[in-house]
Amino acid sequence: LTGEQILGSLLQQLQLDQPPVLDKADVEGMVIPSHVRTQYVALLQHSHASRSRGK
Amino acid sequence: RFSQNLREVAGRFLVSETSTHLLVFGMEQRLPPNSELVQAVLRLFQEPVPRTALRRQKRLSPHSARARVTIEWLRFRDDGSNRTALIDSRLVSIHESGWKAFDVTEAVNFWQQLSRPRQPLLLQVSVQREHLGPGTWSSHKLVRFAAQGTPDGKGQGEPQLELHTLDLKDYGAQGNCDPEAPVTEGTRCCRQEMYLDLQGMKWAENWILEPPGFLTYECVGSCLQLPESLTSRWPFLGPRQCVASEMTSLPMIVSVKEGGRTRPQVVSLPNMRVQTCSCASDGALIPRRLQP
Repeated sequence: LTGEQILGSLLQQLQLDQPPVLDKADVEGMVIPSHVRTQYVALLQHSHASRSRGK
Repeated sequence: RFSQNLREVAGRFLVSETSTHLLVFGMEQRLPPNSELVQAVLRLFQEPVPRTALRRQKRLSPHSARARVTIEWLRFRDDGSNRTALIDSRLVSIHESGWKAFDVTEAVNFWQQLSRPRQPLLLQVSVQREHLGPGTWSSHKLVRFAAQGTPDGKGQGEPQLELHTLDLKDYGAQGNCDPEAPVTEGTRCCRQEMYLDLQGMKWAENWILEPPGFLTYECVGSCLQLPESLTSRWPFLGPRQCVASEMTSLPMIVSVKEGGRTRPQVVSLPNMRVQTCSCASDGALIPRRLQP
């Protein structure tokens, strides 16, 4: 798995032609809301659980 | 029928005369643990047709001397309903007799996907007319396969299920690579761990919020190849290669700009991380997933 493959998959998923150019100021001080973090953690756990089942 | 504007439409009911047999194979402990099913072959003995019956068939239906034999996998579901999956279907001649082999690998693959305790392997064998419609004599009635418990009591010609397996102790992958040992040509197929640092990538700057990097894997090493005696038996199998057999998704949090505002969003990239590496033969059947 390479960075290029991740970039390609991300662009496809978000339906973008190229990666967005974001300034540091755009994300500085940005707080990730708890519901977004919860969703992310749930996906991580699901991914980990399916890996354990595979073993 | 009652309108002069409508032409009469005659419906014809075509009876599909089928003889069906259900074969039941107790499979538990038949497949060795840690083995790969290469091929499952169902052998049915087609009994010879008496000459008098053949003469009569030739007189009544000179152009129909074949029947369609269909093999289906039958599954009983928890709710009491049943489902069938087509495994093989072919024409056989009524003039032939002897062993007929059907590839039922897919049926055994399906059976392996059932949750335990597993029901026996059920194979439904149907013998049908070659063509449906008038003017075809019932040649299919002459196609008979020997059943279990033949009158002679010797069990000759009984249905047989042959299971050809490979021992994955020798022919499989070894799990995760030894991080201490360098990967060489002789390394047996394994999953190698590496770290992908997203923070060092220019395109990811200020875009990827989580994760900063992650463990990723790749399948490296080589696989033990089949001896010539087996490759000649299974010519459809190509070389065994070390490949990713199961993949998992990669979740991320990215920043998305909308209307001058930036907000975090979760995305999940499918099939990004290698879950397991396996030795697989090029050209081998990829098992269909069992539908619920």
